Amino acid sequence: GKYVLVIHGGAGTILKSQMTPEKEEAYKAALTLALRTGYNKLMAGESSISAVEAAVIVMENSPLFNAGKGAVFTNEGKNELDAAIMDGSNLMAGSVAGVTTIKNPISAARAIMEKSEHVMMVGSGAEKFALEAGLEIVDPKYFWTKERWDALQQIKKQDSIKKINNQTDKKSIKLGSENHD
Amino acid sequence: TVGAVALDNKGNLAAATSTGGMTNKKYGRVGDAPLIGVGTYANKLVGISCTGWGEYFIRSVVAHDVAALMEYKNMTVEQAATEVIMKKVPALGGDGGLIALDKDGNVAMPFNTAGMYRGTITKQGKIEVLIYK
Repeated sequence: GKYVLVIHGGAGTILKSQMTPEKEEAYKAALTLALRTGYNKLMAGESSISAVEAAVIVMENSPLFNAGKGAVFTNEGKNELDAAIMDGSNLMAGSVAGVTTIKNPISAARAIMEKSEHVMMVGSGAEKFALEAGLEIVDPKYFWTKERWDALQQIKKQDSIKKINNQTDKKSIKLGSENHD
Repeated sequence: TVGAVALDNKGNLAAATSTGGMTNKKYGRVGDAPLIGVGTYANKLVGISCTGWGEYFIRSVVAHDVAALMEYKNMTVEQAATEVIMKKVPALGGDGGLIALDKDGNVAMPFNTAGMYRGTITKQGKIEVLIYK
């Protein structure tokens, strides 16, 4: 065993046939930056908690990934974000769900772990806590990207066609090609 | 969804996951990512971060399941992660993947979808980034 950091940027219907060379390069560059950023924390003697937070922030800030900027949209056209972090040495953990104004949800999860008596906080309460903890709060529009917005419109169109064809069973309502978290 | 698992020079593991969830999800829907033991988990043995069809990962309690197979059945990280992602989750009808890193620096990155954006870096700084199977 020789690895010190491993990352993912999501799983799903990711096909080479649907990927342009430029897009593939952009993904690889973003993943490489996330790895280097987390690795540099480790080499500076910082904790694994700091390393994973730093790596995830790189990917939250990239519009390429479904997290932070570039997140997918709810049925209502909103970005509702979730995140969690856990320290294996003491089983401490922090988690947020359903937040719409915290620029880096992973940092809110860490703040809950380190600066509150709780593990999980949701919605406006989590946002209030993040503000009090000094985290960056943004207008929900910050998370908007055309690609994800268009994907939502496409899926809603498909769903309405399915409803017309009376295909409304749970299985057939596949939530789009990106039917993955 | 994005995630990371790290092993620091004190031998401590940490796991982190962040997501926008699923396109067209209902208002207020929560997936596996923020649920400790489901999409994100770390103990002294292993750290895990998941990505997939959240509803099925929640029902399979995926991350803690991998850690439990290692702790109670002495499986390696590769065996445990593969068991859960390639057998248990599909058996329920879901799909996705995960990354796992154990206390000895061994990695597992199984997925049962067409692809998963993933990457590793060694103690010496050697990077590998992958996308497809």
